[in-house]
Amino acid sequence: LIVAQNLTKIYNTEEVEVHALRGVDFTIEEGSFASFVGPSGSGKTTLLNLIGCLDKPTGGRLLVEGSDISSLGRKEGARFRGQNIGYIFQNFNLIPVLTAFENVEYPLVMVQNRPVSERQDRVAGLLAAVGMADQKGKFPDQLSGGQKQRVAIARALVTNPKLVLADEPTANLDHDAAYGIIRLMEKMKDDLRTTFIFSTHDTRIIGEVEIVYTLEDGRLTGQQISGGK
Amino acid sequence: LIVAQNLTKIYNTEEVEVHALRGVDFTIEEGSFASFVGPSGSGKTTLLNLIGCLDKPTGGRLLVEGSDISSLGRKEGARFRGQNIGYIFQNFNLIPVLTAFENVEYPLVMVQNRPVSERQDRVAGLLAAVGMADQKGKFPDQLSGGQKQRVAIARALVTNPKLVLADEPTANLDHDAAYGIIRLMEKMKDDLRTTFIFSTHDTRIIGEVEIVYTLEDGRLTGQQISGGK
Ligand SMILES: Nc1ncnc2c1ncn2[C@@H]1O[C@H](COP(=O)(O)OP(=O)(O)OP(=O)(O)O)[C@@H](O)[C@H]1O
Ligand SMILES: Nc1ncnc2c1ncn2[C@@H]1O[C@H](COP(=O)(O)OP(=O)(O)OP(=O)(O)O)[C@@H](O)[C@H]1O
Ligand SMILES: [Mg+2]
Ligand SMILES: [Mg+2]
Repeated sequence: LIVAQNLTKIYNTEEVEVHALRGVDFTIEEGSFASFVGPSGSGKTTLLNLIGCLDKPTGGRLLVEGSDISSLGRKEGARFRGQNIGYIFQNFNLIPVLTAFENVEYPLVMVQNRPVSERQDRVAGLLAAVGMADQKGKFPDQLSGGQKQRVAIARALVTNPKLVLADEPTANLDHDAAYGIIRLMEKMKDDLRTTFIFSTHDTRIIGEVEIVYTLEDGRLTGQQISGGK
Repeated sequence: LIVAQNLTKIYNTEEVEVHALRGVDFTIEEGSFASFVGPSGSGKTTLLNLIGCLDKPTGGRLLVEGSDISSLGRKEGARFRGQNIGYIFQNFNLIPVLTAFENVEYPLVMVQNRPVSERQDRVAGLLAAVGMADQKGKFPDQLSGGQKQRVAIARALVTNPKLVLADEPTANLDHDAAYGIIRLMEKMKDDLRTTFIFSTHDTRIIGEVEIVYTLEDGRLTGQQISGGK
């Protein structure tokens, strides 16, 4: 369960004060398949960064899985994220010195400390599920844009997190690869009650989610239940 | 005019030899509005890198504007690109220590050596045309994904190049921003006979181009004249 109350975020830079989120309120139930949509610059990534404990709100409250994450320190936030959340970054954020395989394996090593044999099977399975099995030995700078994006998706799903935050996860993917990812995520939602929250412009995702929240200039201006799966 | 004859590209890494392009042939007329499409990993970015003199072919010939660019050295290639081509990178490739304004102004300073007053008007005009006028003083890490993409687009168009290579230019843009960019580009094609070559999965672009080339696994498998503008 995720509850936002009067959530605000102001970026202070020397030149300007940016009100990226201006008092946002919503509740997202466990096992939801939901998406935030809205114009470029409307605050979608900012909101996902707050829910993902990657940044602190300026005001308001944010409850995730019962914890008030708006009050967590940096270290506690990182631990909470590692144990509960899978994050797919808009710019992928892969570790350049690790191969595709090692990037996907990383959360299993760092967070969950699983034995090697279990890790190898899980990583290989997920790379195959996103169509990247034969690219596992490559480094990020040897991969295409959509290949990097799929490695980032596999990495976020590998720990079977309760909550997945996916920022434009299909922006660089063709039709078949995009629907392959959406089906993979829907299966996790159906089998494991994983909650998925997307930020996207992609109508292929918007057509498959149950609820669409519209952000405009840092405000929630609409909420629509749709016919998705 | 762009002519490719039996164009091949092989990436050699320690682990593996990747045949990214396997003998591609095509002719693109001046003033075209054309797009390469195809699955993630099919060779679209690789092909745009060759046409844009950012990389050398492994075999075959590539003629751009009458020059055999497959035989140009690194420096000559960079000069040719600076004078004839505007390139919109799939990962934007903005200079982190320059503001949005300075990033767009950069090609006018480095390549065309225009007087300051002329530069300022041109940069301001293009930033406004992509909806980024009020973000001009920000650095790339203070911009959203789609805002960075629009700065990268403005930078590629600012020198009025003969040829624009656009790699997934609308991947992070909402409906209105995406069509704003497409209209801006169509106007340049109509007014200045600028040639536009896209690499994309975005049906919003595919629906507006005149000709679609399909790449699959490094081969050109289809060419379709469509009803675009
Ligand atoms: N520097 C490199 N070293 C090795 N292999 C590479 C390198 N760059 C690209 N490749 C490989 O070449 C193939 C084509 O890559 P390319 O980036 O051209 O694909 P693409 O069609 O642009 O894909 P996408 O739609 O995902 O952006 C891919 O399999 C990729 O892994
Ligand atoms: N570090 C920062 N410093 C200052 N302003 C910022 C920073 N990060 C984001 N912003 C601004 O906050 C606003 C919201 O940005 P955000 O990245 O959340 O938008 P978005 O909805 O994800 O956009 P897009 O669809 O283009 O990715 C934008 O105007 C952006 O310029
Ligand atoms: Mg964003
Ligand atoms: Mg590409």
